Amino acid sequence: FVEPRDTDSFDYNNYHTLSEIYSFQDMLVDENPSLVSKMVIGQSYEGRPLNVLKFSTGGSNRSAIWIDTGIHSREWVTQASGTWFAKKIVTDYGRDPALTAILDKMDIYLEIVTNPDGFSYTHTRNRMWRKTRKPNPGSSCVGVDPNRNWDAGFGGPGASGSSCSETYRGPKAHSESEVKSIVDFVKSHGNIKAFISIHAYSQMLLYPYGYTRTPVRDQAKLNSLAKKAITDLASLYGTRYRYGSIINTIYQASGSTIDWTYNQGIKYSYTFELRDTGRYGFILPANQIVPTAQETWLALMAIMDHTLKNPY
Amino acid sequence: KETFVGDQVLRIVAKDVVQLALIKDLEDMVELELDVWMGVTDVASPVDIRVPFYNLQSVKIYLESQNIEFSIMIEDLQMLLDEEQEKMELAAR
Repeated sequence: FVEPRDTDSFDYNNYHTLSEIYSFQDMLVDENPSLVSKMVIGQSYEGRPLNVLKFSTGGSNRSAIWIDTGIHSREWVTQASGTWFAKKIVTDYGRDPALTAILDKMDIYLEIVTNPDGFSYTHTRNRMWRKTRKPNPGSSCVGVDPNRNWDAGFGGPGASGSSCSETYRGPKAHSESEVKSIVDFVKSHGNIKAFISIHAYSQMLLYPYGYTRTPVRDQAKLNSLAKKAITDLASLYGTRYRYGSIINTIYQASGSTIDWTYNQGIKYSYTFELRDTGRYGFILPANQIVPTAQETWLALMAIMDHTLKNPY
Repeated sequence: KETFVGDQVLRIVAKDVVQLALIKDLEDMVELELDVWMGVTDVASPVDIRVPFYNLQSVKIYLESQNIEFSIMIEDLQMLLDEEQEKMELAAR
């Protein structure tokens, strides 16, 4: 087996193990010390580091954009896309005027493997694993759905109270260290202006809320920006996305990530559901990783560009 | 290591809200050990469910008896996972 020597020779067209992604992150930091740094915002239940790449051109406590991929561990195309995004940011800074303008004013935080225990488990024991790996006292079923564990309508309809369910919400809000670490980071940072959580599949771009039918205050703006983002996305390969609030577009889901971030005052809170070929679900063939990442990047740029140009 | 030999992923399409409710009932049958990949939303959106091999017959009979349309999205999940694994190993060499 040959380890890639640098991030140029890293194979973006294939899926990678956790250790390969961790190595990639370290290489990217080593190669771009003035632009990228690695932060460890916490530890997973099994003691793995929760790494976040910080892309910054300087300044202190600049306004920032958060992107996370892979909170549902089995959705491998999301971690793979996150890796591609990281390389794209360092490649385009100084070349692409729009991204350069963003990074000259704002920082970008990227958590590529948001649920490392689950991700490792998908590689070693059960490819279909989606939850965290923390045992549930009194139950033989392990793990919590980290996208039902946030303090936003926690415990309401659209999440399960049964520890054996794939949508088990956990014993209390933020019980999972993978979630609590982001909560603590977002609160301590205090200046995050856009928060984008990336899932797969079913081709949707969603904004809050999921736990209530009450529209968010910024619904009109979020809706028009979502439309722009998915139009840009479709311009590359014609992939069609639906968009709207979680509750109106998919189903009622309580305790989800972006409902919490929106309630924290992060106006541009979005969640993606990436490409669905209609044949594989989230078991997307590796040759679709780069096209998926490329088209998603266009939508991300639309949201990031809007965030830069519309300060609040 | 858990394997998924013979497990299928069914893509189910509801004709109306009545069928949608029946699919929702199916989702809630815990004894079938279904893994809902894409849940019930609206009539326009398909529902994708991974069905363990040993429960395939029960699920298909349920769907057919209710006249609910479905197709097999993934014929044998483990075959797909084996291909994925093989590609990863080849790529790593």
